[in-house]
Amino acid sequence: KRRILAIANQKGGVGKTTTAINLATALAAVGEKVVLVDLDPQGNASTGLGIDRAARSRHIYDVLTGEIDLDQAALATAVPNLFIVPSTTDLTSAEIELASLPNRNHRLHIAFRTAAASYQHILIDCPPSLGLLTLNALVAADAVLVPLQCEFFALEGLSLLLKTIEGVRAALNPALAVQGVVLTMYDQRNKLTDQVAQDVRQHLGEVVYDTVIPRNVRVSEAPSHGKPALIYDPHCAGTEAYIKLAREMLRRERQV
Amino acid sequence: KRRILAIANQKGGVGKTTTAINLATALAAVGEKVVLVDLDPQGNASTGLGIDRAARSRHIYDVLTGEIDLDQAALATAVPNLFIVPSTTDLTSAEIELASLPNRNHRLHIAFRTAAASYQHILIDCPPSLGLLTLNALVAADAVLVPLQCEFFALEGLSLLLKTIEGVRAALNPALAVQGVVLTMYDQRNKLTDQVAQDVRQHLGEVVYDTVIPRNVRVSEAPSHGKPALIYDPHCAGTEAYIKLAREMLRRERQV
Ligand SMILES: Nc1ncnc2c1ncn2[C@@H]1O[C@H](COP(=O)(O)OP(=O)(O)OP(=O)(O)O)[C@@H](O)[C@H]1O
Ligand SMILES: Nc1ncnc2c1ncn2[C@@H]1O[C@H](COP(=O)(O)OP(=O)(O)OP(=O)(O)O)[C@@H](O)[C@H]1O
Ligand SMILES: [Mg+2]
Ligand SMILES: [Mg+2]
Repeated sequence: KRRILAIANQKGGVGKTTTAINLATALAAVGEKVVLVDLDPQGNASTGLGIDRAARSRHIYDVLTGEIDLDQAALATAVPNLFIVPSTTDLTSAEIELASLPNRNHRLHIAFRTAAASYQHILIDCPPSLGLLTLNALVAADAVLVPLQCEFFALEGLSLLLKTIEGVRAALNPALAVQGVVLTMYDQRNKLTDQVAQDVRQHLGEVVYDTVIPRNVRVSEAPSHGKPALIYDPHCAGTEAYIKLAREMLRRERQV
Repeated sequence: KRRILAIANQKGGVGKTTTAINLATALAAVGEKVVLVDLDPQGNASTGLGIDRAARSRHIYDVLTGEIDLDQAALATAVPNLFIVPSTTDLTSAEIELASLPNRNHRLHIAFRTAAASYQHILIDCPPSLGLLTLNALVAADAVLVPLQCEFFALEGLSLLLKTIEGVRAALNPALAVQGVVLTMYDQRNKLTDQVAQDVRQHLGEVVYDTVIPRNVRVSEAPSHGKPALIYDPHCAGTEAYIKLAREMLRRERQV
């Protein structure tokens, strides 16, 4: 059965794109056929997987407006089994332009109904907001993975995000569930990190993945080479953590 | 003369709010009367200055829709000379709701025309996007201060941001200028940081402030106490850097 996972958090810079790229790569590495949908106008996921701006003539904006179908926009990446639907800055005005289209909350959901049948996993990298693009991802998804940086401002937004997911489940997508919260850029030398991590585990318990992604400079170097960390440095701490997260994620999916 | 400064960058988590709070506090500390406008639905600037969610019954959304005037929404903070117009999650739907109002790009500009006359500085903390809220800030502002984290993804978005500012200057606000780019969360142990910093200085030259904000855990601890770093830890490296930045900013304003 095909699984659609939205990687979302309205707080900026918490590791959504880094998690989307490396988790997608780790799933592809264990033989899953994966497509990563870049729903962020910044297009960082596309760049991080080595897709030149010039190669993005077909992109997610045209899929949302219904001009092309998802399979026409998907590109192969340097990673076997991993495909990407790239994004461009055209997506910046999508919030306003989609607002006047019919089924504005369901555009991505409709696109997945008629395409992407051969993928076992679809991951969606969301922008740092709770606007129409992220809403489309939540309506289309089976589950949400929430990257959370262990910092105060990031913690502040978590309850709003969980409330929004609950709202989407109640009104638009009854199947939607929070698959888990993953702690990112974890630095055990920093006592604030520890405090926030304990706080989150206390409030959310099992929802928080056992796997923690450490702060690891190799992870932040990889995108400048257009490669996921798993390829740029297969033995670094960040790569090992994302491989472990992919395993834990697959285990959680089997339990559903 | 009153100066309006937008603190903007569509890349998430680069230090916009942290810069807005601490720069506003440093300006207030040297006797400037300052108001910080929180234009981000996350409301981090309001929280970082100790404004309870319950105290935000008047907020920036009501100012943008024209229901109340800016002066009615401004609250005193614990910092002498520093006021804030708070934000709430009501602002999340503003992108869609403002889109259908007349003068949708000028709502904030119009609000400043009839209010906030007694302030010497107005700082606007922008959300991580180039949508209608950030556009309103760019139309209303005299200048833009761009916080930039020295990481690859943050660098990728810089040219789009500068192009957008140029577009607003040409079409909507001829007075708009980039006051400067400030390097944030600078960690000299990390060679990627150095490379990105050199890259940016090479391309932008004088536009980059001399002052660099170091990564400093005391800065990220301060908001959990509802205080700016300048009050939470007046002698830490982060506080000293923001005081230096305020001085450099005032020098640049005098040269205009
Ligand atoms: N585990 C890690 N170790 C070190 N750096 C990291 C790690 N994860 C992410 N980063 C870096 O932190 C920054 C923010 O991460 P990323 O861009 O993935 O976050 P995001 O949530 O997608 O941001 P946005 O909200 O702008 O979409 C990037 O420069 C990235 O390279
Ligand atoms: N100089 C610094 N040293 C250490 N931590 C910092 C520094 N500046 C910011 N931070 C931390 O980094 C995180 C991101 O900063 P901040 O929230 O100010 O960025 P932002 O650009 O406003 O994010 P968003 O895009 O979500 O609005 C926060 O948790 C903040 O506390
Ligand atoms: Mg991202
Ligand atoms: Mg912010």
